[in-house]
Amino acid sequence: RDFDDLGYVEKTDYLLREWVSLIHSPNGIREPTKAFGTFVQHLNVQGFLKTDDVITRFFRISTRLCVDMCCQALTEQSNSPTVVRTKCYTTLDAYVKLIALLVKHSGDTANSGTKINLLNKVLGIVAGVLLHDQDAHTIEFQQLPYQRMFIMLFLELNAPEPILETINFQVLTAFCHTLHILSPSKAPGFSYAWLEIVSHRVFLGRMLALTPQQKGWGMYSQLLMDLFKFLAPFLRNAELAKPVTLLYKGTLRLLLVLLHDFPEFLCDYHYGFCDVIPPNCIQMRNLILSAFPRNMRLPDPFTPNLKVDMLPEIAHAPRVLTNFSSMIQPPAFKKDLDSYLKARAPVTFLSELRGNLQISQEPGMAYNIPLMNALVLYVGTQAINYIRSKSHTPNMTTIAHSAHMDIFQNLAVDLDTEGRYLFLNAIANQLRYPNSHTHYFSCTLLYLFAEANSEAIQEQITRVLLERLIVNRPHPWGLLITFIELIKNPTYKFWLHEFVHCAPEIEKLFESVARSCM
Amino acid sequence: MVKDQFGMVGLLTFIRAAETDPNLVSLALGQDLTALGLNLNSPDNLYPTFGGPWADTPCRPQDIDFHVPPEYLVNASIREKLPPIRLNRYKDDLLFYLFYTNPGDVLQIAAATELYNREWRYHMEEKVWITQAPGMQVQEKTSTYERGTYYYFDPQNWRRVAKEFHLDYSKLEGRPHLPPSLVPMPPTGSI
Amino acid sequence: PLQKEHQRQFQKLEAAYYHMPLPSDSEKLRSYLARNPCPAPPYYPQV
Repeated sequence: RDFDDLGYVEKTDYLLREWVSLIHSPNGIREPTKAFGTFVQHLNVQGFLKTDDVITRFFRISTRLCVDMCCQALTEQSNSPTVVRTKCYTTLDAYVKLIALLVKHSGDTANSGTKINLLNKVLGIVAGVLLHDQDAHTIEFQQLPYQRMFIMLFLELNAPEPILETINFQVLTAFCHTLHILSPSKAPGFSYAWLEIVSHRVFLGRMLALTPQQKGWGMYSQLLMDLFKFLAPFLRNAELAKPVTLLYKGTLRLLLVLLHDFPEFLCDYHYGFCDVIPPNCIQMRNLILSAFPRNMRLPDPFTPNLKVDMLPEIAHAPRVLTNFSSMIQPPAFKKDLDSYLKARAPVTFLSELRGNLQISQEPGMAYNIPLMNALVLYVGTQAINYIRSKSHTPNMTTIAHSAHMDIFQNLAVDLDTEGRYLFLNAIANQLRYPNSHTHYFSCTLLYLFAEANSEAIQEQITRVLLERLIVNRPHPWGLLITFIELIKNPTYKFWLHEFVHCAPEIEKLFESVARSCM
Repeated sequence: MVKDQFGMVGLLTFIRAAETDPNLVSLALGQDLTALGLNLNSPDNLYPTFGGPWADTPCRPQDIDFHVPPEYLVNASIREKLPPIRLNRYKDDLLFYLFYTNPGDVLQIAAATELYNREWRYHMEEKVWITQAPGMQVQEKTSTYERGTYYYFDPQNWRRVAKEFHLDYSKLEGRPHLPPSLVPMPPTGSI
Repeated sequence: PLQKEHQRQFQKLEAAYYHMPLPSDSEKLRSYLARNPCPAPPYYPQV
């Protein structure tokens, strides 16, 4: 409909070209605000800023014109790639400059609402054009114009200027909201560009380092979850096609930077991430679980006679910024669970437990994994509180013979192999840096091994630990100390089990891991 | 033992399959994350120079923009008046600067070519530029090597250093070549 | 197996794989000494 009015489109096109020329002229570069002032007068005279609808239409058509110009340039073979891209950048950067100046100078200084509303409007328009474009031109869809618009606008609006500093958090929120709308699941054709934006050094700096009180962390974690959710179905298939491998590798690089620079961020949000990362993505999960606060010194897990029980850190609970307790659904189940934890009755609760966790008969989707994870962490944290309330500390004695351990032992025995694997994964996901959760769940895993009434349980515990250890580094501290304890402590008679010697490769693996542990 | 994919046999099967299928390795055994071009032992934060999810190296200094007052951006008004870039006009010092600060760029190769023209030779094993020290005679010379005192350029201390070398000619790079498909240097520009 | 929706997503991802972003796409326009990537010998400094 916008493009039905050819006269209007032509006028918009003419004005845009005029602006591009103006802002790239020597005077425009030196005094952009002056050039902007002149141009805005022009827009006003032409009626392009009269009403909200008119402004919206102007931006929609302008966005479309810029995108079309880029796409045409990119498909031309006559010029070199560098020349083509430079032509695209020139137009896109000018358009972005116009948007940035309009945002900066709209409304008055005291009221930032007008500015943010305009920004949200423009971001929404660009996102809308993108989604429409992606659906209309699957194979020919070009990420470049949209990527450039978003990242350059972000850089413009994060310039160190007083006007922009006062609205910075709202600017970040607006961008995160737009990136969430354009998450890879919604705009897969934009995925690589999306990851470029989310990984950009200025974006990372603003979201995770410069915004006070870590106010950007929650939004950034949501973007990472969007990425993991998109990758999950493809990674579950294990055999990765090249496009997926590339996106996965880019994700690993980003996670490495986060692990190095913002480990506390990974610590705080590890729970939500592990909920959406498929169980077979072991290295990626290990990366997240290996994070520990920078002010912490981890004792060497290979220290002979390391007394984990004596470490002061195990008295402290880690931050978990997901409300996992509310993820135990339905409410009736949560109520029954709390009742059982309080009274250790009725026994029927245990026999019905499996049913609450199973959701379908479809292979690979039989269990509610988020519910399993929430149940495990909830029961474990309740157990820690209960033990502390008795003025004890969690250890191999105090964790036993409780409603909490009833539940864990019941799950270990009653679930089928798939369910048990997922259950043990949920426990292993809490084996991180020294803290009360790591310690409790390490003891729990070892207790379940020692008290297992079948070798299958012991085999699966071993499988869950081993597969997390044989991948390339990093490895979480809690994982290492649990495995070392399992193979060193004669209580567990680890080396006497058949599954340790079931094949030469497995034997070699254990020997190799044991050698490096001891 | 557990007979399905959730026990040790399942793990073993996957590991065995990964031995022949490289696509499976990336998830089964993971990758060497130290080979992704990030200095994970750096005491400084990585994000300020992070080149992006598919960059093998961090950003070069010239790739990192900084906000400057618009008055500083004079290129548009003077670029037509600047002489074109001609490497043969510049001193060795600038050529070394271009060589060391533009890895993986046409400029690196162009600077290398000009250094070669000035009788510098790149030692492929020592990874330094070497030239004959003026006034110093070669002590020994055969068809495959020569020995004597030469200058090499030390990029850490940014100076020429005299040193005795046994120069095996096979270890010296020949004339550098720009791939013909690449765009030549822009005719105008400024530094 | 991949659901239909995921297969559709993969098709779009695969199409995007042939139009990968370049480093210069996220950088300010350099009017001089723009990036001009060129494969250099492995014995040259890489960083």
